This record gives sequence, C-alpha cells and structure tokens, in this order.
Amino acid sequence: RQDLNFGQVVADILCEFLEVAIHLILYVREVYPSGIFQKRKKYNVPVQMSCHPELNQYIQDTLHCVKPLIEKNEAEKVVVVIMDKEHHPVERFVFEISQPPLLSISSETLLSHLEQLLRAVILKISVCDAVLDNNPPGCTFTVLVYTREAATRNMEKVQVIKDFPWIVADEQEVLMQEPRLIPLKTMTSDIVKMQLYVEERAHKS
Amino acid sequence: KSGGAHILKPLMSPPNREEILNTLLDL
Repeated sequence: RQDLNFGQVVADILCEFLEVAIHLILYVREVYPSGIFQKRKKYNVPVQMSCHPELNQYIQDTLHCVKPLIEKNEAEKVVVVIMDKEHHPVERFVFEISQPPLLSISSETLLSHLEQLLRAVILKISVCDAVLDNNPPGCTFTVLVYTREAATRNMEKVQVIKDFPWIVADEQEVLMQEPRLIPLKTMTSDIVKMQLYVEERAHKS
Repeated sequence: KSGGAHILKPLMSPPNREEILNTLLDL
C-alpha cells in the first residue's frame, strides 16, 4: 500500500474522468457542432467524445498540466467555463475536488466503487441540459484551475514540456453576476471526494 | 483571486466553432 502512490492513482483516474466530462459538456451544451462527436462507451454508459484532433489535443494538454496539481492534492477546483461572444461566462461547471487522508482502504472494492460513482456523475452531465437554459450562439470555453500560489510551481515544468503555458485568469472570466446555482452530483469515496455543480448566469443572451 | 486561491487558465484558447467548421472538410 505504501508503494502505491495514491496521489498518482487519483490523478490518473480523475484526469481520465475529467477528459470524458469535458467532451460531454461541450457536446451537451452545443459549444461545437454535434457532427464532430462520436458515440463511445465510458464507465459503462454511452458518452459523446469529439474526434477533432486539434480540440482533443487542447483538452489533453490542459489536463496534462492539471495532473501534477491533482497528484499533490493542490487542485481545489477545476472549472469548465462556457463563455459568450464577449467572453463573459454564461455557465461554469465546477468540479470541487478533495482527497481525504487515507484511513482504511480495501482495494478490492475501491476501484469498482469509484467507477460507479464516476458513472453517476457522467450520467448527470448527460442530462444537465434539462435543468439549464439554452446558451446564446457563438459560445466558446476555457478551463480554470483553482490552486494555491505556491502550488503553481508544480505546474511550471509540465507547461514547458507540453509548450502549453498557463496564466492568471482574468477577473471577468472568473466572476459571474447573480449566478443561479444548480447542484448536479456529490460523490464520496475512500480516496477522493468530488462535488459537481453548475453556476448559470441569469440573463444569458 | 478568491479566498487566497490562485486561479489559472491556459494562455491559448481552444479552437472556436468557426475554426472547427473550417477544418471539417480537411478531416
């Protein structure tokens, strides 16, 4: 148990999950034409994954840079922000992540239980359009990561390797006037706790 | 910054809808 770096296990699992979640959010919220998405099966549920190489590489590079922070339990939130043409957020999908201190682990059930939990989150994302208003045309997206100042050093090396630099987010991309808060899913497992909710702007168009 | 958190984002933006549409034929 000591040999297994649980931070790395959690980071692998979460980054794989976040990749699926980001693709699905972009599909469900129609940020891109549905024609670039392909039906796939992840966590035993049908999902939609983009097959556009440039977009896929962007998402992979983003998560590759976030991974070192998750490994060290320094990523407090990962936020998928959908913005209108003026780059003002209309929706923020907030993944709050925390890794509890390891108390008791039974590896047999650990991963299968975690898979069930992540499956439930994916299912909630796939039907979230039922509780969200339509977005205006011409939306795009970005990904924010909330961390501690000292932790940003942990991202520096991977940014250079991937040639994918990060900057401090603009206030306009972070703040949202009178957001409506829509909880989607909370999950608790032995090695990670996660809460997913959406902040939706009151007047989108 | 919110509550001491350091909020970071990628410098580069993702491809937008038009850029995706323009490359569909190539793909």
